[in-house]
Amino acid sequence: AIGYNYEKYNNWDMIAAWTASIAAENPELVSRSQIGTSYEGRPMYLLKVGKSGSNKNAIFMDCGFHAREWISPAFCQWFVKEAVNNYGIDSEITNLLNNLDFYILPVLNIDGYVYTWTNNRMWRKTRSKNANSSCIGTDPNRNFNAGWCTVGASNRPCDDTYCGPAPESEKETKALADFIRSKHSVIKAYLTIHSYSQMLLFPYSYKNSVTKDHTELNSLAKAAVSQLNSLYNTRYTYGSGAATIYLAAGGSDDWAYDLGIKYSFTFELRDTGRYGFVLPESQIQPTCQETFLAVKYISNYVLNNP
Amino acid sequence: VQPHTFHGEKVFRVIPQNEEEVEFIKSLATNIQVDFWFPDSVTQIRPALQVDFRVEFHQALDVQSLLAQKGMKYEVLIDNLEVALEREFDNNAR
Repeated sequence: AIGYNYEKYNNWDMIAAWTASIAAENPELVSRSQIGTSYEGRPMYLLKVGKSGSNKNAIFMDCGFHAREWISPAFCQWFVKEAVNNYGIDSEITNLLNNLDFYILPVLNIDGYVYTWTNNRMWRKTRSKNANSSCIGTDPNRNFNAGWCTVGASNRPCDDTYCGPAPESEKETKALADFIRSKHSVIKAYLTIHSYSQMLLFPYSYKNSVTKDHTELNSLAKAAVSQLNSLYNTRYTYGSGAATIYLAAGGSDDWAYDLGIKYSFTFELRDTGRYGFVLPESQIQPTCQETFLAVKYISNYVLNNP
Repeated sequence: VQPHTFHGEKVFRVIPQNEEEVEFIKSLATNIQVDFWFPDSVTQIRPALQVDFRVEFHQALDVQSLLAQKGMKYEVLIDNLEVALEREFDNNAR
């Protein structure tokens, strides 16, 4: 990973090779596993970041749900790099990695991400074939069993927010859900990284009612956003998905929360539309630096409030 | 399959002020190939929520004149998407 450029967008081959090298170069802190394969057969690599130890709680963070949101995978790569490089140097990071494990899924929708590099930069969904339709793909963030396909999603395969033929119909979403289910006694927080619009959202999105933990999640989001804002004065809004933007069923954050993972958040990274999905590489560093502060804050809170 | 290029494609922003303007955007989306950037889909549009959407080159002028006829204020966020995509890779370390 030495020489790997975290301040540019990397294609899937680069990211896949990076997962191997970052693990090989940091055996004390990073291990790589595979939680499944994508529809087109690509390996879904997962990195476990943390000092080996028993009975540790964990935080799960995924990137790359929507293929065109390139800043999202860039953040997951940045996060691993920062964590590894600051272990033993920054006391906060060292304490976090000694006491928590971070499961990092650099790209969930690998086939879609590859497609944005090779065919259509504006592609969003997975690349699975739909029965009885020539239209391709399902929206992975409408495919979870959380109010599935009831609101803010479409049951038409040609639509960008197609919820799929069934919950977890996609190999990618089922692999993620299976892994989290298998570890859900230790996973205390779920973070999913998207773009754009500069928001920090928490459940629910599939209904207007608030969760039983709304007050706590709202104050945690407020504090995390304040941390993020402190670096470059980037303004984020925060709140429950339904109230902050719109109703949208089948999201992974709602599903994780209903599974029992209380600290469940969706980050919508930079920007607010000036570039949208075409965020220049020159903004990767500031975006990742500020987001890292927010994730670090949430992680500390989770560590102290399991 | 040839990679899709985005020459002359534009990204617009409108903020519908009322249900009538929401319906206008929805009807636009039924007649023109619209790629919604925000919100994710036409069903989530509501008054006062910004709507960002991409249209292809051959329909961009139609969209602008339809919005003007409707008297809806709009902003062109990205005037030529292909140019923006080329500028995306601005980290000279490449």
